[in-house]
Amino acid sequence: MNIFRLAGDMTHLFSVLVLLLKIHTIKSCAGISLKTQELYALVFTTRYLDIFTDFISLYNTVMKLIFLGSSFSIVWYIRRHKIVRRSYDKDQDTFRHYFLVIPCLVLAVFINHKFTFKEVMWTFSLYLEAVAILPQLVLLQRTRNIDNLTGQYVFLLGAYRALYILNWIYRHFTEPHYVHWITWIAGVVQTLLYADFFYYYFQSWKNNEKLQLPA
Amino acid sequence: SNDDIEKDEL
Repeated sequence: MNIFRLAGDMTHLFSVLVLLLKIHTIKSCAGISLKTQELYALVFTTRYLDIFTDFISLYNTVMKLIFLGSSFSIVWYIRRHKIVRRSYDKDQDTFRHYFLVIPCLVLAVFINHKFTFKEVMWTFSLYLEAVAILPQLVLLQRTRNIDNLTGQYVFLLGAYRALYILNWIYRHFTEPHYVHWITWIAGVVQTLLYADFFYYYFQSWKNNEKLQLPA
Repeated sequence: SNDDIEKDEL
């Protein structure tokens, strides 16, 4: 494991912790897209089908369990928690799941390394993760006042993707047999989706202003 | 098998 990969995983972990902490302590999910969170729960479920069959390392298994557990807890909080659910703005979070899920599924069936259930599901999870942030980005654009924690959450998620790209570049040079072109393309697409957000995030940071995305 | 790509990333 190289430093970029570890930093990427840690940023991913922090993003989830920031979000859980926000929801748990403030008892509010204002500005958070349930659609995106449900898509992440689906991403982790379909990606980690091998969690009990293929052992890679303790680190790997523990992280998988954390991502599965946290994504389902977040969805539970927004849908079921009697206080948190009141802060969910359903009318603003209108992105349709199937606009993303169906094309990703079709793509995974046709473009994969091997046509087996587990492999297609794994590939589907990569495609879906690449676009799962879209409902959240749309919601951010509609929200006039983005609170700091929500901004940091999205920033950390974007940073995680950027660090993974550095990790792949590093691995490409240090591990000659490391070729994962589906992962790379999906990962680059995913990172590009954050470009616009990053631009406004840094602008607001530089000018010491509140983050606001143009409509 | 050798066909399987290693999935050591999260």
